[in-house]
Amino acid sequence: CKRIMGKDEL
Amino acid sequence: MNIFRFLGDISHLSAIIILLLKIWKSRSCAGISGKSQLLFAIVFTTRYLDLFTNFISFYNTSMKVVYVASSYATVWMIYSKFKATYDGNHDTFRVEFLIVPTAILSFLVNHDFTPLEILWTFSIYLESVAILPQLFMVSKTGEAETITSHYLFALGIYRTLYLFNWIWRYQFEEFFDLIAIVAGLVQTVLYCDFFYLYITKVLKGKKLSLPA
Repeated sequence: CKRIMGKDEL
Repeated sequence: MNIFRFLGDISHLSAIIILLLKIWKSRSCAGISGKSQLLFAIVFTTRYLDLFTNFISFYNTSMKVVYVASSYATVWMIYSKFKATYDGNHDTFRVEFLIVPTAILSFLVNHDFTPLEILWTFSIYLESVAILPQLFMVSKTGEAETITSHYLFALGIYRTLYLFNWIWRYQFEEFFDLIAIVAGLVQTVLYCDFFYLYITKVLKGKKLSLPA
């Protein structure tokens, strides 16, 4: 699974 | 950026501003749990350490800075500026019961065993339960001011909107993060009882009060 948070979400 | 995420961010920002203004204008933090606000300050601090390591967008950076700064301002108002109005006698939730288990869990279940990643994971877990001292305080006193109810509603609906955002992103971008999703679900479930009271009472012009 790919990370989404910590990268572009708050 | 989809509509759910944008509305989620706006609702989160609104919650923070509503609380700041409520305390500042009334010169009182009565009915507000300092412990929950302290936990939110820890959540933002540990999550947004990536402000120093990578840049995403002007929007992202400015929102993070505003969230961190306002959480510290809120804590300062409760524990220093308007300390005399802080209702510590009713703010009795034991925060170590939230901090210790979420800290342990973030060491055990994370995406990557690195300091920044573990702190990020800890912030996600802690955020999901950080409102409990506030909800505990409301249930203990049996009531909440209407403005406090609006604050809680905006804060609760923000993560609910993020759930829709994650469904969207899974559907169209094939991205997902199980840690964030499970914690977001837990966080939303904790607000369900409050959402029900908010819709059935506060939106009909009544004050939020619990049956004895």
